[in-house]
Amino acid sequence: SNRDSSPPDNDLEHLSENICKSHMETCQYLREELQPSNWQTVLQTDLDTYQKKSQEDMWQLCAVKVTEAVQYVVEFAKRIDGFMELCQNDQIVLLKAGSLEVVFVRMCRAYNSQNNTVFFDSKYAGSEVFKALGCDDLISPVFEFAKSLTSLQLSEDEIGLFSAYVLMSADRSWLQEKTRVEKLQQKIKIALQNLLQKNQRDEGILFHLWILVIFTHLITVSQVKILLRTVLSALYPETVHTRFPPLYKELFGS
Amino acid sequence: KEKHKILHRLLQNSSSPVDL
Repeated sequence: SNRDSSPPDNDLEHLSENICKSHMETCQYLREELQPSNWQTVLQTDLDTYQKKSQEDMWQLCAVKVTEAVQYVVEFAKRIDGFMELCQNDQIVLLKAGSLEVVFVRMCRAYNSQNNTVFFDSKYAGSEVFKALGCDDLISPVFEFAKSLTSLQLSEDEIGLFSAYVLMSADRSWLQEKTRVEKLQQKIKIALQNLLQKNQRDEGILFHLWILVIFTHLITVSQVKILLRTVLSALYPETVHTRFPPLYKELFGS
Repeated sequence: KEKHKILHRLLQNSSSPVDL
């Protein structure tokens, strides 16, 4: 809205290119690799195996998969111009608060809207696969989120910029240099707006994206609550201690 | 720092996704 305070177009173009390139370099799977036709959908026998797993075993499997995905998000963040210039406290705050949200955003690349399945453990899996976790109230919104985001049919560049915008949220608690994060997020927002405009997107898509930003926050709040209640609580301290990835504990512990 | 030592390490490493 205020052209005078906007960063120069060159800066924005450079940032946009940098973020899109970083996204492609760190997206874990290429879009072609994720084609549902390349992978099996979970069959009844597999489904039984997943559903018969103990809650602990299923949480452990998910913790490992989430941690793998988060490591790519950390790498994504590191390559975004400006992120490594933030103080280390803020880098950690942003990653702790936002890395899971970016994993959820990236999930739309691995979601098959034909049968409401998502790529998990080298197969396309429906929500029933996660039943043993014992938290349908978390799984349903995650699938709903993937469905909503997929329906926008975002390009890879749009997903990259949207992910960066979510990650650089200046409203996270405990940031020490909030203004620096705000400036970076604002630049990413303008870059995303420019890209959407260039791609001749309907103006409504921006509104839809903001709603989804809010939604990712809600999912994470729900995620953390459930994790605290079922996994990192006193229920399975031994499992968490010995079998959960250390990075997972750092990210979601407290 | 001790509380987030893995994150610190990841942030300091010049790792690439293939190393992950």
